[in-house]
Amino acid sequence: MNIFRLAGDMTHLMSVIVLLLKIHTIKSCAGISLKTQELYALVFATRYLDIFTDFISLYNTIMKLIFLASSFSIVWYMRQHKIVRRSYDKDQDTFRHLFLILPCLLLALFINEKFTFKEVMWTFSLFLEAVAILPQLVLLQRTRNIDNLTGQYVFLLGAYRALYILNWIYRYFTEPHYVHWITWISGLVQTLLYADFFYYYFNSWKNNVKLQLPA
Amino acid sequence: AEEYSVKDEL
Repeated sequence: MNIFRLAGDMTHLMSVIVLLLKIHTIKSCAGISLKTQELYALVFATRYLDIFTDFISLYNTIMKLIFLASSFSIVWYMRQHKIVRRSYDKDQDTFRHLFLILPCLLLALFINEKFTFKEVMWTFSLFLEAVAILPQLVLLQRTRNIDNLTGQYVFLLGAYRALYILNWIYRYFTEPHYVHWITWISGLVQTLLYADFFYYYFNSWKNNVKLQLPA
Repeated sequence: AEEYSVKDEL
């Protein structure tokens, strides 16, 4: 465990906490894409298949449980909760996530480190996580108004993967034969997808103006 | 143990 990875995990944890707090306290999910939340639930479900078979550390298991519980409860809140689901604008959140799931699944079948079910699922979850934010970014562009909790959520989500890249660089130089191109490339693609959001987020923060994404 | 190196990440 290194500081970059711990900071990355904490940032990731913060992003789901911010989102859960927003939905739980103001009982609203306005501006949040259910598609992205469902994709994240799928990412964790396919990433953590080994949660009960391979014990790595208490920290690892607890964090996995937290991410699984939070992502599924956010989806539950947005789909079932009688008050929250009223604030979900489904006619704006129209990104068909099958267009993301199928290519990631096909890619994982061809590009993986070992052709086993668990390994393909794990690789699928990496590719899917890289693009899972797209429905959310599309929704932000459409609705154009970003309340600061949603802005913080997306920012923290992008920051966590950027910290993970630093972690991979650190581990590459400190651990022998630590080479994982699949992880690194999908993590880089994921972070680049946030790049334009970061640009507008920092500008709005610097000029102290409300965050607006160009149409 | 090598395969664990990335699998130990979240």
